[in-house]
Amino acid sequence: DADVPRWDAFFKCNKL
Amino acid sequence: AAQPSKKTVASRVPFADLCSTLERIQTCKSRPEKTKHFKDFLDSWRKFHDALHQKEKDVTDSFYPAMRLILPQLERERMAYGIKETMLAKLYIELLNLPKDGKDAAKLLNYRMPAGSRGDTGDFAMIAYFVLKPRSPKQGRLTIEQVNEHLDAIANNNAAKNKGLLKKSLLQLITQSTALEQKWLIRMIIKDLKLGVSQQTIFSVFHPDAAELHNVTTDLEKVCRQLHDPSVSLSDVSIMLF
Repeated sequence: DADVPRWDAFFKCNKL
Repeated sequence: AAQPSKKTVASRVPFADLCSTLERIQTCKSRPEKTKHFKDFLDSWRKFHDALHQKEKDVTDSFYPAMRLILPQLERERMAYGIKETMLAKLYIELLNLPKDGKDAAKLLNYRMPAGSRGDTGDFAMIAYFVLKPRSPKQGRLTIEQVNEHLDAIANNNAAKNKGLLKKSLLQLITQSTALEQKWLIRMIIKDLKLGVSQQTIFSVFHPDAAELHNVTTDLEKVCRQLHDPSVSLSDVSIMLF
């Protein structure tokens, strides 16, 4: 999974 | 031969991120702000999708696993859950060991009664949220794909009229979720998200032709797959079809 993209690189979710 | 790894976006997106997006959509006032929050989530999903599937052909993955949770009233694939507020109230009272004649149990069972100043009369999910908040895990760990799998299990157990397994699959879902996630899960199960945004608006942000293709097909998965790329127009798709 090393080169599999990560979701948190695409979506910044500032905690509520 | 080893099965190709079925990489899906939904198996890598935390359900918590969808819930925080829904929370922002619901709490902000103006329509442009509401649609912006939805568009931010959708754009991130599409970019991640392109990166995850960049070398693949005939990709069937799409935004559908999330869209079916955002528009639960359009669900056609999964059967009914057979769960209403009263059943959820009784399940929570049992699960949380709430005293039957206690305040919190009464709040859940009498959720339609006007009480408190929060203006949550009749909003079972909101009332449950405040009861659950001190008693739920602080960190959820389910992905959108896992939430859909649990909802499939609930619907299948309901169809099989297996109340025991239905309760068990519902417990597996809620015990791994935060109070905020459970608030949105309840709304998805009851099929009323109270977002303050119409289905048409959600469709128009997703793709200009989405509402029309859904009207023709009433198939949410087909809409999400065929119009996954916002630059593809319905006429292109129909040419491909025929």
